Amino acid sequence: RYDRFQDAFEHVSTIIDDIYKKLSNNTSAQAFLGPENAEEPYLEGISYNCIAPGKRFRPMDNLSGGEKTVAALALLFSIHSYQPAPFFVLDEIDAALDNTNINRVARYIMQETTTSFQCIVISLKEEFYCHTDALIGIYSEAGGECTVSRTLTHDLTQYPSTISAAS
Amino acid sequence: RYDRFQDAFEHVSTIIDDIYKKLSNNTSAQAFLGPENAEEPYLEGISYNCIAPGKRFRPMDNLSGGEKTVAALALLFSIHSYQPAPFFVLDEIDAALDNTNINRVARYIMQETTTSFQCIVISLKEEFYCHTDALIGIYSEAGGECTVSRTLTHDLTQYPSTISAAS
Amino acid sequence: GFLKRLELENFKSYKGFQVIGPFKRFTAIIGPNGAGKSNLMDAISFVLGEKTQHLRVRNLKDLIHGAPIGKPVASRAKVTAVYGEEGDEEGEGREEDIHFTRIIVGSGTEYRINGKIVSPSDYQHKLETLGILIKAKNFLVFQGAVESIAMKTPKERTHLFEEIS
Amino acid sequence: GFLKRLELENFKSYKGFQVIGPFKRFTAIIGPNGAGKSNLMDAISFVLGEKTQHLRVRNLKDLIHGAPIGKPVASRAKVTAVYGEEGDEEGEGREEDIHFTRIIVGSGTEYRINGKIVSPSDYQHKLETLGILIKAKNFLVFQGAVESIAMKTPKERTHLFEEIS
Ligand SMILES: Nc1ncnc2c1ncn2[C@@H]1O[C@H](COP(=O)(O)OP(=O)(O)OP(=O)(O)O)[C@@H](O)[C@H]1O
Ligand SMILES: Nc1ncnc2c1ncn2[C@@H]1O[C@H](COP(=O)(O)OP(=O)(O)OP(=O)(O)O)[C@@H](O)[C@H]1O
Ligand SMILES: [Mg+2]
Ligand SMILES: [Mg+2]
Repeated sequence: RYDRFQDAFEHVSTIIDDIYKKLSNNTSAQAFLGPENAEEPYLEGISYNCIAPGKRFRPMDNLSGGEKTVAALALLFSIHSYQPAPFFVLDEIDAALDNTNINRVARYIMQETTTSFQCIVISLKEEFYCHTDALIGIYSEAGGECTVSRTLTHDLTQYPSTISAAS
Repeated sequence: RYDRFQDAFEHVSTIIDDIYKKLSNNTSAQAFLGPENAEEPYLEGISYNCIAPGKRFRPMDNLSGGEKTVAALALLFSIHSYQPAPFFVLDEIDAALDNTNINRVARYIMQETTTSFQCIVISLKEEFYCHTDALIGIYSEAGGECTVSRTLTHDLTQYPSTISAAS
Repeated sequence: GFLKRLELENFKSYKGFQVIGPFKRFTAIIGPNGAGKSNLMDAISFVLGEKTQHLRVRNLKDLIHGAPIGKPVASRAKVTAVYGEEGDEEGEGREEDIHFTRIIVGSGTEYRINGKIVSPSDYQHKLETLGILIKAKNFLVFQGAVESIAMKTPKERTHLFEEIS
Repeated sequence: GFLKRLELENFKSYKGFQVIGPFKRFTAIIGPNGAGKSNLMDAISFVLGEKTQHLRVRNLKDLIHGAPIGKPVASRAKVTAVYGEEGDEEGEGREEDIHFTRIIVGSGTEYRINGKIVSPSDYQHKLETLGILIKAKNFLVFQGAVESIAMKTPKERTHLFEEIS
């Protein structure tokens, strides 16, 4: 039981820095997980700290809304790499992100979906969903007493990649 | 004390429906506030219900993220009309809104700022801030050990209104 | 493997029988406020065994189309997730496809794999062999919940590691 | 009346003395993640008397520029809100302008109106005559908090009405 915990912790804490650098698109970004009790990490808590590019070490509650979202995604993706579920479902994770960070997160997901997982995202921002392979549009049928949802599917792979256009 | 409470409650509950209709840009939308104890409303709670255009009465926790934001703004603006502060400061209230609702909320604020209050909004979405009179751009100066914020101001009133172009 | 498509029957705002998909490697669900995007995520969470409090309802019956306005259209609601292996993105009905189905019947639910009724623990076990662990909470992020992943307390983080190990 | 401009001195990420403005009738604050937009809202909340827990810090000293990395650049931080009457949007220094100032000194704060030190209750009282009631919470919406306004419990709503009446 302790060995498995140690194994998970070591895997995630070595990979998180790399993922955070990729998500921030900046090698000076740093992320690290540290046990409060080095001997027996499962007894106490685990601290998490991110250093956004160009800034120094400061407590996590000091981050802005968008910076917290990027830090959260770094942790989510690194935990996933230890215990890989085949797909993600992410509901409006881009709400607090500016366009630069939207682009970075979308590119990261784009790269990872070709190699390691499937991703289904719900988004209101074109800057985010223009990077996907397919769109499922939901609309509500008029008239009824309550919402009746209908869907339309649109395959984006038939178009030249927007990425090269958007870069 | 009771009279003042009654006064506030009556003012807000008569105006909220009108404001919600304006924010939804639809006369079939409805919003109402109801005391749980009609004799003495200050003793019990006050319920709040919104009926989005084209839907029937259903509990508030059934609303989607964007629908909750519009309902919240209707309540905020109606309370304001009873106890008018001279200005609002709203931090990324557009995060859960789709472009249609962004447009509606921005137009409502635009109209109200010419007559009844000043409004300062923080936003990441061009669809929202293109409707304002002035932009204050914040950027962080490179190089320091911690974030150093600087500002640039840009007066939009000198350009032809984007609204007539965007309508 | 990956999720190929969903089949919904009277689940939340999805009236009648509807097939949603095909899902590609990177798929976006888009549409106006209140159209039913998060309801689709609820359908995926439901079919994988998620508890009702994470599906934004008080009890299972509220998941049936029409229930919030007191007019449920049926006594049952059903979701099927069709899970397939790589390479046969468009291949319909390949024999390796696994159909996971969860059905609301009365106040309980029924679980089926490829049409055959199974016990909840067998259902969960089959999902775990594919790496789908609802308990680990490492692949579903609900609306408005992303920032809180970074802001857990140190103790909560330890608990997270316990779940995945 | 309306808010004409702000003057910040070593407040959060705003180093040194900076004038922000002029604010028009409808003004947007824009910029990348982490640039300092919400810090500007904190400056407005602070100068109007908001408590530290709504300013995202544990104690007042953390509001001084540099404090989160252990290198505060000064022992004081200051915010002044210049409030003016309609019609003189661009008019500098009209005699009717009111300068509300709040200064962090040591572990307490000092309040000034037009440069003269006043008691916290006189300060609050003057703001109330202009319709600015921090307690009523009817004009400041912090990041991520808008939906919760609609989802208050019935009792919380009654309390809201008590505050504004
Ligand atoms: N059992 C049900 N039967 C019919 N309609 C339902 C049912 N449950 C929820 N709804 C309706 O579904 C709608 C909400 O859908 P959902 O939360 O999926 O929206 P959304 O597309 O995610 O919107 P947003 O972009 O605002 O987050 C509501 O209008 C709600 O009334
Ligand atoms: N006392 C301080 N001195 C220096 N920097 C500070 C201080 N307090 C906070 N900061 C920094 O200010 C930044 C946060 O700014 P803020 O929350 O205003 O960002 P924002 O522009 O609102 O971003 P977002 O769009 O992500 O919400 C953080 O990087 C934080 O480290
Ligand atoms: Mg939603
Ligand atoms: Mg912010």
